[in-house]
Amino acid sequence: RPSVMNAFELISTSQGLNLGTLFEK
Amino acid sequence: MGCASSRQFGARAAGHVEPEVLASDTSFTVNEVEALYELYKRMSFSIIKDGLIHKEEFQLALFRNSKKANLFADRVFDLFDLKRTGVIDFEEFVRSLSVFHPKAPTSEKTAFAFKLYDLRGTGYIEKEELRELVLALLDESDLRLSDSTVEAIVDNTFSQADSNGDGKIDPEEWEEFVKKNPAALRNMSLPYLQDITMAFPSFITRSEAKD
Repeated sequence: RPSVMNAFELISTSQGLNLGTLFEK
Repeated sequence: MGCASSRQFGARAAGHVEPEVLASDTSFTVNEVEALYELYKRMSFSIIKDGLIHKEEFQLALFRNSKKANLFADRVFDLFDLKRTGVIDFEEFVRSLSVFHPKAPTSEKTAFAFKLYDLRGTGYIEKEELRELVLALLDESDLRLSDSTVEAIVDNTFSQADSNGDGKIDPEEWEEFVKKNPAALRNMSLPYLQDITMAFPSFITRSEAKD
């Protein structure tokens, strides 16, 4: 059920929050 | 400014602080700080060649696109800009990225994420802010959810986190929430930072030669 999705977990998948891309050449 | 590493480093680095000082204040080793300088140089000379990271340069490194406006990237940039100058210097870069080191204390990651989500800087995460964050995430992804589903997700998560039910999430409630939901902090640890000396080995070669 979508309502059990955790909003903060969802947000943490944001591209803008995933700084790992800074290290990809 | 006596040692070889500060000559190699200091004068060129805006916001320069000795790598040894940065290493002792953060989760990085001296070698890791030096390797980070390679990344910093690349970012800070990518568009505006002044040795400082401007928002467009940050966006370019994150999205391969300097014009891509994004709420999350804006928030991260603003939090990295510790001196509130509108740009990120090397000291700010290292001190802020340190929070993302796998070895950094969870308390630092928890506090950083709280500030990130406290959009209006009131000291609380409010439901409207959580809604705004979810909508921004949906906007940047291909995920499409109905308004009622978004409300259900926001309401459900908010009520889990707002344990005293006063309509806002305070830092203590946030700490409890992330203890129970560690996946909410997943993006706050970057394995790359532990391997940074491997990603930018050129500096290390020079450091070893120097020793």
